[in-house]
Amino acid sequence: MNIFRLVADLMHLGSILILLLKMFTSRSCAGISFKTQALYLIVFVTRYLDLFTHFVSVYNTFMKIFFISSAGYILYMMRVPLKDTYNKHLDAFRWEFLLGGAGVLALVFTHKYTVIETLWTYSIFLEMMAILPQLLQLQRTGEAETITTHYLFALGAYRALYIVNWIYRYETEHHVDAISTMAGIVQTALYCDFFYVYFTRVLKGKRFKLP
Amino acid sequence: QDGHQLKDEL
Repeated sequence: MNIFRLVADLMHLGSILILLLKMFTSRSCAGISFKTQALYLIVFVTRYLDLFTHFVSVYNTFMKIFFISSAGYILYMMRVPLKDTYNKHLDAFRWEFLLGGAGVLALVFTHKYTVIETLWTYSIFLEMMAILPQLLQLQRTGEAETITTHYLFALGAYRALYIVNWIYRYETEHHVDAISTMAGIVQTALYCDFFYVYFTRVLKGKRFKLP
Repeated sequence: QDGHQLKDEL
């Protein structure tokens, strides 16, 4: 564990807490993509199957359980108590392509053809693209509530810090995982446009609005 | 390389 990874994980944890705060305070899930949230649940469940086979640390186990359960709870919130505030028409990304595409990539690139290993690889490729429905929704609306942009910023920062963590691990432990690194760079690149608007508008106290 | 090196990550 290094400082970059620790801060990244805490940003990830923080992003989920911000999302829950948004839902609780505004009693609404407007602006949030159900598809992206559902993809994250699939990502966590397929990646953390090793909860049952491989113990890393109490920290690691706690975080895995938190990510799976919070993702499930968010879906429940969006489907049951906040159902009326969800706009299906704005959440129009064809996510079948993401689910299928990640499957193909996993079968091609997996390190080993075992169930756990292939599902792990699937989760990496699915996470790489899971934010796309959310970004499409943002593009369609052209603007977003400030708290939603803080959520997205924390999520993007978590990904960016993981890249720094891999560079650090490469320097210190000579560890590198080509799949994680490649997918992580693509995933972080998807946030570029968002980061630009976030830094030039939201951090200067203005509303998030696409040009 | 079996890819398990980084599986202590989340």
